[in-house]
Formats: sequence, structure tokens, C-alpha cells
Amino acid sequence: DLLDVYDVVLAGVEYG
Amino acid sequence: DLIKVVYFDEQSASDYLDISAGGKAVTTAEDVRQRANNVHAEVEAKVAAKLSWLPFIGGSAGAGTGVEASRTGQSMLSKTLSNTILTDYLAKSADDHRVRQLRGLRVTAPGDSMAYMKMFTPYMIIAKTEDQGIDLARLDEALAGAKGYYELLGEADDDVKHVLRFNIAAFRNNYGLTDLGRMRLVFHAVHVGHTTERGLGMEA
Repeated sequence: DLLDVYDVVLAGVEYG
Repeated sequence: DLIKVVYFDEQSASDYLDISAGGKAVTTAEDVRQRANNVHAEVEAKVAAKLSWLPFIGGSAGAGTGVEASRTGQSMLSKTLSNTILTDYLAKSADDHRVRQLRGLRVTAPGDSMAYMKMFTPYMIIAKTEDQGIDLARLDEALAGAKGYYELLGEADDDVKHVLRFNIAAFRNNYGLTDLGRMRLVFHAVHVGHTTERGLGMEA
């Protein structure tokens, strides 16, 4: 089946 | 609420800011430049000249200075510019449902994908190649040239899978594809289409 494709703009670690 | 940014596609973010501003690209760029300059008022004009490769610095600073910003040797002004875009982007995208924030994903590279290959090819520089048909040492170069984006599989707790595409040039602080799987990250992502899991394979 089909998977959604996303272009990633930002990846980071969140506080908490 | 971010405390560490490992990947930031600055060009996409700056396009996003410009387009959100109604196509007033010059205004936004000028604004970003202005504020970055204010922060760095004490920095000599020389530094700005060295950044002439940034599209919004423009031709004002003599072209052809041939500055190569190495991955770590980024100047402070260019860092400020970059962080100004980052701050603007975070503020603007926070309430934009088109930019999805994906959390709690397990990120992996499928065994036969380009991304998987790309994780190993940098090490092939140490491989002995004399008696082989292909130059393994240059395989990394070849892959880098073939594809600017790499797809990883992101699996959520509810077993829903997404494909995440990364611009290989947008990693920060010397992070790379291999590091993503080991970190608990939030991904800001724009939905661009659909594919099958098989479509990620090298052959496809």
C-alpha cells in the first residue's frame, strides 16, 4: 500500500 | 522549545518564509539581512563580502571571492543569518497545519535503499579496489552525485509508516544520515506525495 512521502525541513531535539 | 537542531533545510525554509510573505522575497530577505547585520554591527564589511554567495546578500559585495564555507568553519555572521531564518521559520510554521510535526518516529533505512548504501559508502575509501571491476572508493561520490535527497522510513508507535526525505546538504553540526536513527527527534515535514515501500529500493 501507499506510504506518505514528506520532505523534511527541520529535525531537532525538543526540550523535555 | 527546540534545544538542538541536527538538520535544517535553510533554502526550503527561506522559500517558505518568502512565499508566506506573499512573494515579497526581496523584502523578507532584506529584513533577515538587516536584522542579522544589526546583531553583528561590529563585524567588518569584509565578512559580508565573503558571504556574497548567499542569494540575498546580492552583488553588492564583490563577486568571486571564492569563499568555501566548510562544514565547521562557518563564519559567525553566516551562522546568525542562518539562525535568523531558523527563528523566523519556527515562529511562522508553528501554527501552520501544512507543516506537520512528526514525533516519536523510529527512523531506519530499508536494507536495499539508496539511503542505506549512502551510510556505508563513505567507508569504502579504505577498501582495496585494485582487483575489482568498480572503484569502490568513488562509490560514495557517485551516490552523492546521483541523488541529493535520501529517503528514510519513519515508523510511528501505531505502526503507521511514513517516508521522510532528507536533503543531504542540510545536516548541521556534522550530523549525518546514520545519526538520525539513534536520536529522539521531532521532524518538521511537508507532505509531497506517495510511494510504495518497494519504491525505495535501489532497483526502483
